[in-house]
Amino acid sequence: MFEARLLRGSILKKVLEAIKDLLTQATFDCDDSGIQLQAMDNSHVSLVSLQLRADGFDKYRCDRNISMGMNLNSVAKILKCAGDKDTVTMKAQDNADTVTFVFESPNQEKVSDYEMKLMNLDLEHLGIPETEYSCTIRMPSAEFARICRDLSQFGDSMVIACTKEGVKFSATGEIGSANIKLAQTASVDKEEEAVIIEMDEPVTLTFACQYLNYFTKATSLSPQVQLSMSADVPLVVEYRIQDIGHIRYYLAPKIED
Amino acid sequence: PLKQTKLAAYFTPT
Repeated sequence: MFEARLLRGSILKKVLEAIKDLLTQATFDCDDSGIQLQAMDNSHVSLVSLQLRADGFDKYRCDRNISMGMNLNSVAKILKCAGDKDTVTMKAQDNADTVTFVFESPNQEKVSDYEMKLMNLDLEHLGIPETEYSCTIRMPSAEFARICRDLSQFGDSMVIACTKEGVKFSATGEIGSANIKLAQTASVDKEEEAVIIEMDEPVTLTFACQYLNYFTKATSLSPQVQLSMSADVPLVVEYRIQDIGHIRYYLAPKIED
Repeated sequence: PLKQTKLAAYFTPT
């Protein structure tokens, strides 16, 4: 039997909001280390990699490895029925064809359960090579969401140029051109508000704004976001989920034809 | 013009 119980149920609500617009369906791979999900969007241009460690749950039991194929729109609808302060439990019998979500209100006076059919998905799994990135940028996640939203009004591509001075986000289109430069924060007194750049080599890459705006749906999961870049490899946009794991988005770059 | 690449060009299916 599989059972995962989380007092901070809002984390699962936010995780589904962060992936349901990019992916239509995905497999939750559960083993005794926790829950992993890896899936590409339909155009195979971006990939979501979610990890929720077993030790981040208030109760976690996984007698046998189980892979649960789910329609993410359905899961999002079910999780919308959970209160922000509810405890959320996901459970399934071994080789079951349904999964049950149980929501308990903080005062235990209201308990809801939703049972959903599982899907047989044989989605291809991609091997993501461990990479030493030339540039990593840690910045406030709300700042990154704002930049993606503002620049996507100017063009459907965004250029991210990272140098030792800082990072520049640019877009051009019919209206004109826009550039946003962020300098490395000098005195890091509040880590969460700092822009911290580690650069081995300068990197400039171009990405489609629409995917970046899908990624920023994860903003509520973490006050910070980390961008990792190297020449001619996919961008990594990572949101750490406190005490339990992370959600990582990979995006293939756009290149001169 | 810019061409959007695909992830399969960078990650190998396992």
